[in-house]
Amino acid sequence: RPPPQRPRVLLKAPTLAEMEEMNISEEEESP
Amino acid sequence: RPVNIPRKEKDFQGMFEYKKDDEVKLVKNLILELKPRGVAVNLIPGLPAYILFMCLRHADYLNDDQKVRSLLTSTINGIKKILKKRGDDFETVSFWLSNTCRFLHCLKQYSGEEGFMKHNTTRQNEHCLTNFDLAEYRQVLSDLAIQIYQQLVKVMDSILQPMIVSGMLEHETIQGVSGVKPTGLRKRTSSIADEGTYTLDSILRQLSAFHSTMCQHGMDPELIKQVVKQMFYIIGAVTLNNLLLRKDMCSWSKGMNIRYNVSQLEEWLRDKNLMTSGAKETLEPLIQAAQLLQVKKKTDEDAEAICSMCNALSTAQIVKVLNLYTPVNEFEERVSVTFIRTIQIRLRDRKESPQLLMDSKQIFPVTFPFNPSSLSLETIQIPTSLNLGFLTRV
Repeated sequence: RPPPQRPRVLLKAPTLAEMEEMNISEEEESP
Repeated sequence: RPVNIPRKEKDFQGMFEYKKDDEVKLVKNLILELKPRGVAVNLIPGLPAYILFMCLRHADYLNDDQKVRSLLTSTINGIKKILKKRGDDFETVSFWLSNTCRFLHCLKQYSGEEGFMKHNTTRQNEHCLTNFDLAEYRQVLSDLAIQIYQQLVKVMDSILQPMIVSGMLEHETIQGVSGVKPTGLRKRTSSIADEGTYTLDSILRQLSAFHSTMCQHGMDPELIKQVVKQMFYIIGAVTLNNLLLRKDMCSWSKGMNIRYNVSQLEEWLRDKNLMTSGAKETLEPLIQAAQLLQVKKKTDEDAEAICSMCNALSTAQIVKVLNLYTPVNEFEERVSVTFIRTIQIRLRDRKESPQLLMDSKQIFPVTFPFNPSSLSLETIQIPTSLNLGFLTRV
């Protein structure tokens, strides 16, 4: 029997709007 | 001499290994610079989505949450970027809507959640994510898919709009029905559409082009149905709104023309196996307006028949059509004020909006029913034309 699967860790995600804001600020910072 | 022994399909685990530093190149080559009409036309439907998911699987396998997050964020931002750049190109938007949905379905199919595993083979179950639960990222992708869908509707609307009034109302699909103009003057006969005039055929050909492209991109059939329903709603609403504002569109012969055009649209739905899409039902207000142009409009019995028949038209719309109705010849009378008053009295208890025109910009809410794939990930290979040689098939 295969070993029982350990529970997967829930990855918290930003909202779509938050992702876009992070992306805009990253683009502004990069040369 | 070294011998190159190819690995058997069963040895592959359905993942693509990549270095963190290659993530930018991955997004660039697979998303930002991929042309739907270029190399992508020969790809299996949804291939970009499968490749991205197989990379994600590897990051998950390494138990590297930063790598997983980074790939998901870059993917989502990459798709948004290309849609901002080429968001008025139907093929681009359709391609990325199909791939975003496929990516979302992969995240569900291989999530390890029982509800999404019912149709998986044993092999597919082995490919479920091992370490991370990405339910919150699925929500983000779902929100992205909704945005892309709305963008697709706008692009298709902008292409269809110039064709609708000309094709549905102005051009006479059945030649010779209108022997005279509503003004009483005889029309000159013409067997060819004027140059630059859109006909019903233009609309049907455009709908076919849309449908063919969406199918080639592997768009979910249930999603295609929703898109078609939305397009038919737009055609019906724009046609009806125009009719409600133009006296020259409110005649018996125009009613005949509209009914014929609607029957051709229905025939198109039948031909594409889309009769269950709900598209035909969106044309009901237009169909009833066309019928109203053709029925008798004199007696109390006629008024009762009209009130029963026009359940998809508001009182304001019925009254407008009756007021605009123009007889084709001097023997027919206009609709009497008494008749219109009778209709208004019969319908006074209806609870409805006093608005005359339909909202042609209304977009129906969209859903993305789960659509698992029968493809097994270990069989997927990347064509060299995608310039992704830095990915290692694992």
